[in-house]
This record gives sequence, C-alpha cells and structure tokens, in this order.
Amino acid sequence: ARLPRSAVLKKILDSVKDLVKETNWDCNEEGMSMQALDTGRIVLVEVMLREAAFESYACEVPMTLGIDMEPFGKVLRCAGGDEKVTIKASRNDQDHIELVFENEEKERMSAFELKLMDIDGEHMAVPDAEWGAEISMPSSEFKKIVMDLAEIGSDLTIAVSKLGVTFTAQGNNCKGSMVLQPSTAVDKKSEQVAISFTEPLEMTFAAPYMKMITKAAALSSTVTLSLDEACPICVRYEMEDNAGHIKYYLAPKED
Amino acid sequence: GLRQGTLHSFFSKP
Repeated sequence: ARLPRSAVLKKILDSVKDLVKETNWDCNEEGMSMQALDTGRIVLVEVMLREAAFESYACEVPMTLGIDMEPFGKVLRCAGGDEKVTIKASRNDQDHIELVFENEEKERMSAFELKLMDIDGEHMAVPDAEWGAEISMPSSEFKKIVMDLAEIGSDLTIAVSKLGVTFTAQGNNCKGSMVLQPSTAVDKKSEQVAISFTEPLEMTFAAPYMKMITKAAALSSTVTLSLDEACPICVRYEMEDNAGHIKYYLAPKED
Repeated sequence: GLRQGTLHSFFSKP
C-alpha cells in the first residue's frame, strides 16, 4: 500500500492515539480499516482508508495487522509530511510490517520495521440509525467551539431546535453558549452550516472526550454531527476524493 | 448530576 503523502497517516494517528493505544487494522481489497473502543468504553472510533486513498494498493489475501500506536508514532515521526509511504505486509511473515518513506526531491529513502501485536480486538456492531438531527459545519469551527467551551465546563450540551444548534457548557463559576444558524449565503460548501432535524433535541456529552474527537479536523474541512435522543452522537469526518473517513461514536451523559 | 454512559448499552457484539 503506497500513500502519496505520509501526512494522512500522521493525522489519523493524531486523531486516535489519545483514545486507543493499540488496534487491529483490517486489510482487504477495499482498503484498510480499523475500529476500536477506548478503555473507558465511552468512545468508539472507526477509520476507513479506501483504495482510492492510495497511489497503489494491492491486498491479495485479507490480513489483520495488530498495531501498537506508540512505536508506530515513533516511526511515522521519521517521515516528512510530503514523503511517500509504502506499507508492506507479507502473508508469509506476519510478525512485522515494513514502512518505507521516500522523498523524491531529495532522493532520500528510509525504511523501518514495525513489530505486529496479537490484539484481542472487540468488534462492536453499530446499528444503522435514523438520526433525529444532523448538523454539518466547518470542522475548524466545531473544533474552536468545543475547545473554547471545554474550558468553561466539563459538560457540553448540544441542542437542536428552530433557533439553530446551541452548544452550551456550564462550569462552577461560568456558563457559556454558542448558537449557530444554518448559513445559505456562504458560497463554499465547506464553509456552510446545515441543520436538519425532526424533533428538537438536547443531549449532553463529556467535553474532554469531545475535545479529543476534534483532532480529526486536520483530516477534513467539514464535520457532520448525527444525533438521536438518548443515543451516542456520531461525529463523522469525510476525507476528500472518496479517500475514506473517520467516525467517532460518543456515549451521552444521562440522568 | 449526569452520569457518563458507556457504549455497551447501545452497541452489541455481532
């Protein structure tokens, strides 16, 4: 599997490493994907890197690669963001993978081996949901709102109504809320806020977890929040050019 | 106050 830029892998690692320390990557002809729960079982993260994400991709037999994020991160730090990355996994020797970074400009090449782990992964079945509300907005804006409000209080409430979408945080000595209304005047789709809902709803989530979920803003200019009463929120970032996505499910706080 | 739920009450193992 050869990626044109290592930056994609770096960003994916940054987006999951606070939640997941080790995870199985499932490789098949469609691409590479992973699903993992955080240790508290509060967040489920799913990553899909489709074949379209790669400059070249070949997977003759489906394989599962058990990756420890810490050494993987150390290896990836050795790659320049613009360098190509080739990941090689051998079906005959499933003890490790090889990573080759190529800098075409400088004619430099570096090669690493990463030992694979035998991870007893727990795969969760996520039912197809009919969401009560969906909000799409610029990922940078969502990130700023979450980062700012997480400083105010540890509970982040998201309310959807005719007024728009309201993000509220309450701390011991301050409270703040931010309201976004659908924007239709903005030309660029990536800068638009779109809100759809069947019934008004209001749900509360742990702000520190939501903060971790905003790291994936680096992977996509837009984010979609899907909510339904008393269900986990789905926060989805679609990568450009059908390259794949990263999705987080965060369990709500309840009475 | 509010209690943090986990995902197990929503998602099951296949």
